[in-house]
Amino acid sequence: MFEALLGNGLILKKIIESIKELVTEVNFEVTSEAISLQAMDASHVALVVLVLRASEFEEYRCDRPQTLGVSITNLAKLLKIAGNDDSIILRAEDEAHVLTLVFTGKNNEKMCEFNLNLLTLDSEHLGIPEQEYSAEVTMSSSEFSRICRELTQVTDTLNLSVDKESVKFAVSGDIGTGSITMKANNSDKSEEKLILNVSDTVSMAFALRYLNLFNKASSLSDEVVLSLSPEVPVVLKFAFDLGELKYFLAPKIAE
Amino acid sequence: KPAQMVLENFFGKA
Repeated sequence: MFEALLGNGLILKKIIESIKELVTEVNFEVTSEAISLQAMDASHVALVVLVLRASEFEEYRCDRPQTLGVSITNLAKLLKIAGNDDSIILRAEDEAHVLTLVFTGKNNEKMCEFNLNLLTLDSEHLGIPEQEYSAEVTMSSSEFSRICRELTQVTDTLNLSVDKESVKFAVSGDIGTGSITMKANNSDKSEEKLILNVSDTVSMAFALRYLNLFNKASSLSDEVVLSLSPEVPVVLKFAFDLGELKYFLAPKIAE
Repeated sequence: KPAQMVLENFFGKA
């Protein structure tokens, strides 16, 4: 038996909204420690890694580790029915064929229960080595989201350069070229604050289309942490009370 | 123009 009660159901709605355009069918791994998933997008350019810690749920029970194959598209449809103030219970019997979702209103005035049919999915787990990154950028998630969105109007590729003092977002397209540079600072305003932890300068290119999809997670966390090393996928990390959502994106490399 | 890499260029199957 697996059962998890989440008092703040909105966070689960936001998580699924943040991944549904990247991955459509995924295996959730449930253990006594956590609910987790790792899934690539169809073109194998981006990877989603989600961990929700058991200890952060109001109630959590998992007698036996289990893999739950879920259609994210269909889960998103059901979660649309849950109110923003609702609590959500996730429940599955051992060797389950359905995932039961229960949405309960704040004053217990209304309860919705749905059984989502589970899928048997091939898992394509990637081994991601623990590694030290050359540069780490911590900044406002909404500011990063705005920069990516604005630069998408110029072209499809973002050139990201980080040195010890600043981070530069540069683009070059048919209409011209441009860049936005932000200096490391410890402003009280969360929008302006930028923390750099850089051992070596890095300059890399990434597809803005994917970064814009990742930035849907800015509703989960005020900050985003970008980890970069030359010629390896960048990591965007959004941390929140319940756990963390990380996105990996393969770089574009000059042939 | 730079080429888009895929994740398997960097990470092996677990």
